[in-house]
Amino acid sequence: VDPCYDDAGAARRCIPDFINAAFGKEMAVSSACGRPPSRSCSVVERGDDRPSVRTCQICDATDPRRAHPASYLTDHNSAHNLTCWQSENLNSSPHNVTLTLSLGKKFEITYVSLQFCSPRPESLAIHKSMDYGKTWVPYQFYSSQCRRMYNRPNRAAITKQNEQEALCTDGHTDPYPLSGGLIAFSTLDGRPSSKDFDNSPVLQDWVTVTDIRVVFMPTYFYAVGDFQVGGRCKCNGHGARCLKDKEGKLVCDCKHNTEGPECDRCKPFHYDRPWQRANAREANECLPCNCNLHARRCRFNMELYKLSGRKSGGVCMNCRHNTAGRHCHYCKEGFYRDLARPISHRRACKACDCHPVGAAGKTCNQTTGQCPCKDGVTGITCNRCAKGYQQSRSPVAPCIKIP
Amino acid sequence: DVMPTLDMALFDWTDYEDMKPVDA
Repeated sequence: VDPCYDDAGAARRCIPDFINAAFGKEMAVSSACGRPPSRSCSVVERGDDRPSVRTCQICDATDPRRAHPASYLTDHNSAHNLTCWQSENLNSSPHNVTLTLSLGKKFEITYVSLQFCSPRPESLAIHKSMDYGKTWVPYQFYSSQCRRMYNRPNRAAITKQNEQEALCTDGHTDPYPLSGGLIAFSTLDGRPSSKDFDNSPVLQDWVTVTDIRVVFMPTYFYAVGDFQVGGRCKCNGHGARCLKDKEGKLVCDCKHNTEGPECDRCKPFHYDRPWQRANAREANECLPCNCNLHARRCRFNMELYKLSGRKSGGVCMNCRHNTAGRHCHYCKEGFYRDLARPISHRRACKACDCHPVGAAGKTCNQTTGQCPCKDGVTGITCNRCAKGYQQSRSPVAPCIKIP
Repeated sequence: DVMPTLDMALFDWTDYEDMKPVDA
């Protein structure tokens, strides 16, 4: 069963499964402990009113039992065997600790979450890129001092005017719990248009990412056990899954006559209406141009589309088989329609075949095939003298009245 | 009555050489 079509074969919106897009992907980290082996200490809460204890451990990147590589951020997250990435001890480093995830394709994400093995940072910034890391924009800030750290107000109100703006909140910045604390950013939570997401290009843009970067501040020692990015591969409602192409790049398996990495354009010859994203009510599939089997290429014309009541804007190019018109729906000059054949037939247009002497021109009536006859000449091709006329010797006046 | 088709051989092309079809 193809989720992009209903039982009757009609197109309907289809979307890839909701996944943790970070799972199994390699993250770029600015810092990882263990080269050379180092010692780090942390305070562990034991609960049940028992006092916390300070524990120290060695991080050694060459010893699998003591390594804390970046791959632990996106591996299988098990409560019984929590594996943590760990930074170096960076008390004196001028560089921030950053984690960068490249998804390799546009995704529409719902949340970003980090589960800490260390105390949570006092400040944390999430940035996103929509162009594979070329440019970055702020996505969300967490800080106990929003104004000082990020020059933003704490917990600003979200209105329809600033839905695409990164906000700052002092939530999630408490260092307690000392281990296992969570920071979770919901991309749509509290944004007014999220209830009408299908009709909000602003929010559709807001949730679109190719890369995510997290920056911890201040520079310190951090450990994270799980990094998740919840969302769907972006196919604009025209694909139900994403696959790797020949070059190993992730792309949508596009349906509804669409193509492109995100099914973001119409396939060639499917330009009868402009490309549109699918929504719950309309699949908005790309429709083929109607060229009556006489053209292989067409283009979209917005003026014609509007004039047709937003129904058809395709214009056929290079009509063959002696046809003409935006749909190759009539015969070109010098040819007429053979009504015994459908217009889609390759011989639907016949040559006028006007008589070189009897006809006054070479162009016939495109519907009837009647050539323009000289005075006293008759017949579809003007090849006979009319009743009461006889052939003369003059090619200029081939038929003359019988005296 | 169906009239006969024009007979190209009957035309005098002397003054109209430029109008004369190749097969006339």
